[in-house]
Amino acid sequence: MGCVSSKRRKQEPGYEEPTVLAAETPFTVSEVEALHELFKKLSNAIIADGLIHREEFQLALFRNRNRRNLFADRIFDLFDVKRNGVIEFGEFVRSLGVFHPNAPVADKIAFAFRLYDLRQTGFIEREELKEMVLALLHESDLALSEDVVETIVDKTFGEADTQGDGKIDPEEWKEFVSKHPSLIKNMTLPYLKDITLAFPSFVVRSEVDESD
Amino acid sequence: KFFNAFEFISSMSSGFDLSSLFENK
Repeated sequence: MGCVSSKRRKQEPGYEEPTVLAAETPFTVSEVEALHELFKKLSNAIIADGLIHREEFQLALFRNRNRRNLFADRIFDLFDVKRNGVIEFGEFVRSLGVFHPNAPVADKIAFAFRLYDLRQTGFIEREELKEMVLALLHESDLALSEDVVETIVDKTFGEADTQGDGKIDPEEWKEFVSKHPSLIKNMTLPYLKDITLAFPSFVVRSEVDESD
Repeated sequence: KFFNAFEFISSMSSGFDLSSLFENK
């Protein structure tokens, strides 16, 4: 049984062996197998091709395949390491590894930086921060005047941009996060510690040992 | 209290909260 299933899995595009992924991430082999159960559900929700398309990602996050969101888009883009428009299983596991409670804090800080570096210039620029604040206001239906938004962005930049060159570099970001650790709170998903409990169906169907 | 734009974004954006990936699956 394990052999047949293992062959089938290997035919999935982007499938990588759980032992390899476990060695490169904070996950155990069992947890990677459980993540594969989740991945199968997400990646076959709209198009049954074993790859997570942007609409499937949106559907999983918002229960709505058409709901675009700046931050969800950025996270999708960061997960899509190959930049081919889909998230493969290996990309999914490696990216989620950063969100594991045991992942290095430095990795979480770096991931958050890349998330905010909208135009991927290597810096978080003032205009990017303003764009994100405006996107959030739009998302939340909160109304703030242009002046208030400018003040919020200025104050934040005033503290984070210690060199005063109009952009936040990775070192400044690291320093800023150390003063405001809540900034990376969303970079930890407690669910990942209990992933095998969330997907218990895997436990009775595990085949790592037998196929090896 | 200092109004931190990044805290505002990270605490309020639904697109930033990946926990929904694990819920109701």
